[in-house]
Amino acid sequence: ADESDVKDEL
Amino acid sequence: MNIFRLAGDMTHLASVLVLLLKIHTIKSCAGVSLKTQELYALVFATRYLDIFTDFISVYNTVMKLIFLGSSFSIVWYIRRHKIVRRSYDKEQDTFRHYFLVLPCLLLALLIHEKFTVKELLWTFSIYLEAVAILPQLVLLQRTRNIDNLTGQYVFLLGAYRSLYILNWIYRYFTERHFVHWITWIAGLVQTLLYADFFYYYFESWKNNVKLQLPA
Repeated sequence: ADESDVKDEL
Repeated sequence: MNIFRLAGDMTHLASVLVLLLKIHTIKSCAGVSLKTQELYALVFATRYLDIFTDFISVYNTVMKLIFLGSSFSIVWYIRRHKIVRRSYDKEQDTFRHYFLVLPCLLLALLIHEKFTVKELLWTFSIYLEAVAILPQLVLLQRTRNIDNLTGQYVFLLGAYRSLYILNWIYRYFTERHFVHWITWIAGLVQTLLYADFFYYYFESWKNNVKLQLPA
């Protein structure tokens, strides 16, 4: 998944 | 990771730990809505499915495990603990939370980013988190008096949501990163739900009177 796709927030 | 995001996560962590500590220490859940706690456990269960597939950071994984563990522990205490369960006010905590779960499920099926199981469940959890506090706010209004720990719990949750909005604004201007509009709108709606509570919380704090929500 490209960067914006990664759900890095909780 | 910016300061707003970290402060938001720490405030969110504090809200669940304060609640769990209260219930564990005084063996009472007076004023706490089991419905809201069950909804939060469902929010975490449907949002943190990626804990096994995508590794983002140790911090991310540890926080997800803490939120999952604490929310399910709180539900267990109120449902199963022989002393705590006696103080659960089931006559007052009557918000039919299925009326919140079903619309969120339908909305996730209608409005989502990708039509995959993981994405649908994640979107469902975003919608559900926005409304999960409602049974607790209704219970606070019904019982009218707010014992300070439950008030603190709602206050910390509202602060966590407000900090997340600042985090999104900060990321937009610094990283040109923008959260998906679904996250943005659901997060905004959720934070607005707290605005009303904040007003009465500060009023009572300013006038140093017991917090009374209007019926």
